[in-house]
Amino acid sequence: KPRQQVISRFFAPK
Amino acid sequence: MLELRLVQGSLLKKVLEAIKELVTDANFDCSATGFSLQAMDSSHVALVALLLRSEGFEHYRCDRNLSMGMNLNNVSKMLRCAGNDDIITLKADDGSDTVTFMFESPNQDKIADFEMKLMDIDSEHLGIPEAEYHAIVKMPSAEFARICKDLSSIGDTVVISVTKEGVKFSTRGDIGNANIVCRQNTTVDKPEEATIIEMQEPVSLTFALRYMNSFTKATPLSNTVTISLSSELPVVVEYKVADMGYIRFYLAPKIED
Repeated sequence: KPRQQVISRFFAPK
Repeated sequence: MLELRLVQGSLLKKVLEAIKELVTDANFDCSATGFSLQAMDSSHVALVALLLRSEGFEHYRCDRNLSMGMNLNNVSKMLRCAGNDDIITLKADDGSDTVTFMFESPNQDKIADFEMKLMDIDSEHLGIPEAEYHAIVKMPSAEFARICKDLSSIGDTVVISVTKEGVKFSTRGDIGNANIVCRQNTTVDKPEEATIIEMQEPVSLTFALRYMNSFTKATPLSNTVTISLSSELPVVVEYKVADMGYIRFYLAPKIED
């Protein structure tokens, strides 16, 4: 089954 | 002191209906630029970014940058008390722990004040870098909503693939599988009925349909939706809010282990 990634993997805190 | 007057109050009603399923609590940020929000869903899989530019308001007064924490379900309860043709004004005093929604009927014969308690919300803003997308699909928003709804009766995930042939939405589940291909189509009566595919290179990504279906709650805001895809990046599903701004939904892709 494909694994769900999270948004913070792509966008860093400002 | 904050005072924002929106003649087309129905836009704010639709904005809340579009995001309240995805996000429970959020900070609304006011600055000279406009009224904005950035928030993640509780699983940190999707992010919503809203911008309503200050020029889009009939009156926009924001003396200093202000962040107002609100429970979106409660905001929605307040805004559902506004008529669709009402003018909506948001008011807040500096340092106040409440915000007031004022609803004026079009002929000014009914004026209502709803005061709502604000809340403290810890949230960090994420930097969303400008990206070059491999493919950008613009299509009727109702068509996209129909596709997401139809596919979610078959499977849990959708594979969105863009090739020279068009954009393909695929799913598979216990009972079988489904593929829907939309080709570029610009020979339509109205521009908002067109499907336009700009492809730099082919791209194929997998997403959870549950989130896609949640994004389509924004369909009443705009006749068209723009889906921007790049391999290794969250998809961006964008609905314009009249000519004053946008709601952008970002969704992290699923990957094979």
